[in-house]
Amino acid sequence: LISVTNLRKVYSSGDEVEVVALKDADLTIEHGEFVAIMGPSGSGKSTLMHIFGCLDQPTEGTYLFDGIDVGGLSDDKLAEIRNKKIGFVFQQFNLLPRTSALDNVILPLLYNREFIDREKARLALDRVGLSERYHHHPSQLSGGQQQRVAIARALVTEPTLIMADEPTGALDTKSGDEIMAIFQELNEEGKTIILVTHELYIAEHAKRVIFLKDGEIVSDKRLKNR
Amino acid sequence: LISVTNLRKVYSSGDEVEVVALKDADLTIEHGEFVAIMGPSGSGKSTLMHIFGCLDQPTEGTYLFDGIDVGGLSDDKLAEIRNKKIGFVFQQFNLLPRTSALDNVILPLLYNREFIDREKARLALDRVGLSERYHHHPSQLSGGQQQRVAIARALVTEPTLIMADEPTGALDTKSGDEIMAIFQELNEEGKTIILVTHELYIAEHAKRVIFLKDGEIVSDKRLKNR
Ligand SMILES: Nc1ncnc2c1ncn2[C@@H]1O[C@H](COP(=O)(O)OP(=O)(O)OP(=O)(O)O)[C@@H](O)[C@H]1O
Ligand SMILES: Nc1ncnc2c1ncn2[C@@H]1O[C@H](COP(=O)(O)OP(=O)(O)OP(=O)(O)O)[C@@H](O)[C@H]1O
Ligand SMILES: [Mg+2]
Ligand SMILES: [Mg+2]
Repeated sequence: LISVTNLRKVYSSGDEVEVVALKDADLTIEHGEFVAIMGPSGSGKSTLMHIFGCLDQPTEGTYLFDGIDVGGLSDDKLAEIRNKKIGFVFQQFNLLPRTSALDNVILPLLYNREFIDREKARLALDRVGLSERYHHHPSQLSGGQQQRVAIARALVTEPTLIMADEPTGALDTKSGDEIMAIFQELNEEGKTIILVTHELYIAEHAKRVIFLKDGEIVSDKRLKNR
Repeated sequence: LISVTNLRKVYSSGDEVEVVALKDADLTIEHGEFVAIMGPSGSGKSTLMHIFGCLDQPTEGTYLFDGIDVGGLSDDKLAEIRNKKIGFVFQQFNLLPRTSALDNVILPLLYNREFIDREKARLALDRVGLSERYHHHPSQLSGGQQQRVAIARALVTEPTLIMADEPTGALDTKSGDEIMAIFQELNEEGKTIILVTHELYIAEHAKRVIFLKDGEIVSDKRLKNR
């Protein structure tokens, strides 16, 4: 599903010193895999996730998504892939501030011009334990509740690839376990899951763990017994 | 330093069902303590922290801060207490988006009309490992780097009370340990530290752990050997 070769990402902000966020990444992820990405703060995890999720383009190197060279695509075509195939949980949630939890979750259905199924959105919120918070705006939700709205939004279109950047970062252990149980169910149904986490007990729910350090992949291991 | 009695916080949003975020909390925290607050998502931790940090007022009950009844104070007086005595690390960081890391950290010094010590701000950023990111804006920083700017900002005025809402939530284990080492140093210097965390190994750096559940304190224990 995902194949990157010689992937390099450099951020340059005007006259500022450049930041090489990804140096030379080679990586393949097959359909149906369950991968955890770990590594120090600033090591390039979110950068890699944004490229995988077709939200950003590499500076150099190749990214084949489902066999298609993403580097050559127009913004419209990238948006189409994102909306149809990928569900993305952002590290900072990126919820619309003046919008209820329910409408935040409905949004991806709008983009897909699918029949806007309010019932589907409600069920997605129920699944993450927010059946009593449909009409709250983000500022009326706790940190962990906002994170769960972001998760529900990523799942409502039933995407084949789910990318989650620290999806349990704001959650207590029990809520975190409930979210991981959802991801494991989806993986058993054949969905591909890629998540970033800094907690080893969360990474252990995955079948493969990749470590990043200073923009490079330093380790890539299958987990035993999974 | 902190004494709350019969503390109750109810959020009512117009015609929406009310949310009782805190039911009836009684709690005392002495100068120089190191307290960790834990509990499920939505259990009232951030609400309690905002009241302690003089950022919000309870619906009922009494809050004595350093012997003063906070309920009776004007907004100006509350702001004065906050700026002079309290350093607050927010769960969502609350950084100014169009502002460099350095200027975000300098801000509390401005509010205090202290001599704006750029060197002090730089040292605060160095202490959290961001000496190479002074001029980056939040969107040019990783999640964990933004969190560390928020921590540096809370520490730059050398407050006597440090309140940190999930200060290691976005940090890998090593960066999290470095931050906890800073908090432990400050506590050994006599500062009072209150932090919210959902990770037990972080809570174990504190000397006392309080558990919240559904807006109530369900457990309050000294940690052995600390
Ligand atoms: N402005 C508001 N209006 C209505 N309800 C609110 C508001 N702010 C918070 N709440 C509700 O109050 C409850 C407690 O929120 P709080 O932010 O204190 O939880 P928390 O323990 O910090 O959770 P987390 O671990 O997820 O950060 C939650 O159920 C939340 O939905
Ligand atoms: N727009 C940008 N301009 C300049 N530098 C950037 C930009 N975005 C990110 N960076 C830098 O690129 C590096 C990698 O960032 P990234 O967000 O991928 O890290 P991360 O591994 O997700 O970290 P964390 O665990 O803290 O979330 C960081 O050092 C960061 O400062
Ligand atoms: Mg990140
Ligand atoms: Mg909170």
